[in-house]
Amino acid sequence: SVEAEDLVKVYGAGDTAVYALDGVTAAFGSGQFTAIMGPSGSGKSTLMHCLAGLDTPTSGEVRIGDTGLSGLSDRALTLLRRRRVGFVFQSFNLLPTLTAGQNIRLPLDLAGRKPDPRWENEVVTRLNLTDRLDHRPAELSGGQQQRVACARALMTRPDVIFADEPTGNLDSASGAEVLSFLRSSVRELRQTVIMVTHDPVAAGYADRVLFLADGRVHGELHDPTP
Amino acid sequence: SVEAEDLVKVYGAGDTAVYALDGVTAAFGSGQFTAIMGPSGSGKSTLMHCLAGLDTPTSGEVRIGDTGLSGLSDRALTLLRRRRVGFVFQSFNLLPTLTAGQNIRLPLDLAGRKPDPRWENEVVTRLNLTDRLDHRPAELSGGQQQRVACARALMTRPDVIFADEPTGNLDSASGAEVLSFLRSSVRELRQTVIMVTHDPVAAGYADRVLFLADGRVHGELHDPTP
Ligand SMILES: Nc1ncnc2c1ncn2[C@@H]1O[C@H](COP(=O)(O)OP(=O)(O)OP(=O)(O)O)[C@@H](O)[C@H]1O
Ligand SMILES: Nc1ncnc2c1ncn2[C@@H]1O[C@H](COP(=O)(O)OP(=O)(O)OP(=O)(O)O)[C@@H](O)[C@H]1O
Ligand SMILES: [Mg+2]
Ligand SMILES: [Mg+2]
Repeated sequence: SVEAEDLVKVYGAGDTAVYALDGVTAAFGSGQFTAIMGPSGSGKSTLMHCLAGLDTPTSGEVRIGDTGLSGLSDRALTLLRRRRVGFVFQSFNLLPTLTAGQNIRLPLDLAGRKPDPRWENEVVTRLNLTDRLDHRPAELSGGQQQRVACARALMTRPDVIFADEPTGNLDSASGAEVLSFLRSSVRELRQTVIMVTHDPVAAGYADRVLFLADGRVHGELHDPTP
Repeated sequence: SVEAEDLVKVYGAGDTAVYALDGVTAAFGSGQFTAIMGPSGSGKSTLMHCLAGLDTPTSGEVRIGDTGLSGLSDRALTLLRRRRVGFVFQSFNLLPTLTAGQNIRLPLDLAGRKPDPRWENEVVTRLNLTDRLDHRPAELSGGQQQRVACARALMTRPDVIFADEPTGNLDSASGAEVLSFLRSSVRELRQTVIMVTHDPVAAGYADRVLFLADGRVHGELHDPTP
């Protein structure tokens, strides 16, 4: 599970200060799939990065499980993320010199863990990446890169998966595959999934939707499918 | 206008060869807004890059206006693109060391042309970028970066605008702004607009939709809104 308490993130200072987050409090439980929606620039990616320990808030607290992040050293934070967090970045962040297959296995390699061949096969097959594994990101389409980024986050079966607009570059069939994968991660593996999306169809896969605007939570919707 | 005749683009060779384009013929007239849809990996970005002269097809012909691209030197191709083409890239391709404002003006600067202050103000205001102009791409949200990429393509009022999934990272309000801008470029400025999208709502802004699959045109739909 993940918790945020009174998160504030300010860039700059004085009258050019940007309050990317302006007091966000929220809790995300195990086995819960939360979608986060809101206008461009409303703070969604900033919130995700703070929740995953990739960015430090100006003030406020984040907890992953019972571990508060603010007290941790960089090393401890890195180890915590490696063990417990998967992140699908809005801009993919694949390593250009590694193949798709190497990018997908990277978190396991860094954690010194062996891949589970059946799980790896499941992830690669359902995301339709089997014949692209030996290609580097520059040789992949935008949607293929996005699916590689998703596969990389799914491979370690982490406690928490953060997905920042994971279907923005995908056609509806590929998008549905990613979304059903995320939902079964929640239902079957009891993971916590937090997904930013602009797409109401994608939000419909979640158990609830949080609405962000101007760095604050503006509302919540439970069981979003009619 | 833009024309493609029997375009083929092959990557690799032998039995690992990938036919990104497998014989595409299409024409895009002035004052026409065409959407291109199709599954991830079907060749949409490859087609756009070949049509814009950013990539050389394995075989086949591309014409922009009455100028065939295959005979041109690199220098002539660069000048043609600079004068006549705007391109919104699927991965934005903003220069990280320039501010948003500098990125937006870059094509004009390279062409040695002065910005039209009223047009620049119109583009920046309607895309809601006014207070982000002094920030570099790393300080912008994903959607803000995408809007900067759109603004950069619109600034020179080129004959042809290629937009590769220009609303994938935008909420519906920002997306609608970009799409209505593209449509008025067609209606009022008689530009040719070719837009790749996965979003049926975005495709609804176009005059017609071309469907791509496995590197080939699989169908066409005119006046896609019901
Ligand atoms: N340099 C390359 N080497 C090998 N294959 C490539 C290369 N560049 C692209 N491809 C392949 O060509 C095919 C078409 O790619 P393209 O980027 O045109 O797809 P797309 O329709 O734009 O997909 P998306 O909707 O995911 O952006 C894909 O299967 C891709 O992996
Ligand atoms: N390093 C920075 N310096 C200044 N402002 C920043 C910086 N990083 C982000 N911002 C600003 O913080 C605000 C929130 O950004 P964020 O990336 O969280 O938005 P978002 O909700 O993810 O938007 P999108 O839907 O466009 O991806 C934006 O206005 C952005 O420009
Ligand atoms: Mg974002
Ligand atoms: Mg593409």
